[in-house]
Amino acid sequence: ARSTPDYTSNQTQIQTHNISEIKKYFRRFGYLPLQDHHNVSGDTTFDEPLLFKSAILRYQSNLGLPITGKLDIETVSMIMAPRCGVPDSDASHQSMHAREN
Amino acid sequence: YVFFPGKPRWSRDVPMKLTYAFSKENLIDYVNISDIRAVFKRAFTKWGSVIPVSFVETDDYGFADIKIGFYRGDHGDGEPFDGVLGVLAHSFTPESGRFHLDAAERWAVDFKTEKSEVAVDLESVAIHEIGHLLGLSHSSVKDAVMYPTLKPRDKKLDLSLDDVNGVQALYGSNPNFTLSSLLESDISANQA
Repeated sequence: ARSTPDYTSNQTQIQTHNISEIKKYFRRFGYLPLQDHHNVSGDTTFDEPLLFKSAILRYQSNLGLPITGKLDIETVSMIMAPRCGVPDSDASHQSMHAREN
Repeated sequence: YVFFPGKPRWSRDVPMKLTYAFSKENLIDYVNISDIRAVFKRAFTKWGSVIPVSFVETDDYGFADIKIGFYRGDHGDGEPFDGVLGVLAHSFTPESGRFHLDAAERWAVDFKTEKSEVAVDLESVAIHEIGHLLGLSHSSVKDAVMYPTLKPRDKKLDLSLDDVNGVQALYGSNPNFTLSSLLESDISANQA
C-alpha cells in the first residue's frame, strides 16, 4: 500500500481516517513535537490544530509541493512515498542528527 | 541545497581521503557482494568527481571512516527501521560515518533481473546517503539526489546542479570537475 498510494476517496476521508498516522509521520521527521501538548486536564491544547497546519505548510515547502496548508492528494501521496529516514533539517524540531552533534 | 545545523563537514588534510567498509555481519544474501561493492564504488566516485575528496574501500571495518551495513528493525541507534518501504535507509552527519540500510527492503542492483514491484535501487539510495555523510541535508529540489523520497523501481543516479553547489560549498571543487560534464550528464539523463 505504501508503494502505490491510491487515493480515490475524498480529502475528508483521508483526514479523518489517517490523521494519527500522519501526525506520527510528522513527529518522526521533525515537523511536530515528539509529544502532544496537553493542558492540566490531559486534553490536547487548543493550539494543536495550528501546530498541525504549520507542520503541513513546512512539509509542503521543504518537499517543493504546492503550499496549500491542506492534506491534499499530492501531499498525502508524498507522505506515503518511501523515503530516507533522516529528518528534514528545516522541519525545526530536534532530530537524531542534531543530537548526534 | 540545505546543510545540517552547525554545517558539519569532514575536516581532514587536503586532498582528503575517506575510507569505507562493509559490515560483514550485516549484509544481504541475495545480492552478490561484488555487485554491492561495485554499486558503492560508483556512488562514491560520483561525489568524488565534484569535490577534492577520494573514497577508498578498506577491509578494516573498525577503523573505516564510513561504516556501511544492512540492519533490520531496532538496530541500536534509536532509529529502528520499519519493514518493507516506508524508511529505506539513514545515515549520520559528519564525522560519524554510520550508513545504515533497511535489510527488509528488496534491494536491486539491476531491475532487469530483479522483478519485485517493491524493489529499491541500491545505487540511488547509496548516492543519497553519501550526500548526508558529507554534510548535505534534504533538498526541496525534486531533481536533486538529496530530495528525500524515492519510489520503488525508480532511479536517481545523476547529481544535480543543486547537489553539486551544496557539496562544493562544503569542500570546494575537484580541480578536474567541469560544469559542462555535469550538464552533459543532465542532458543525456533527460534524453533517456
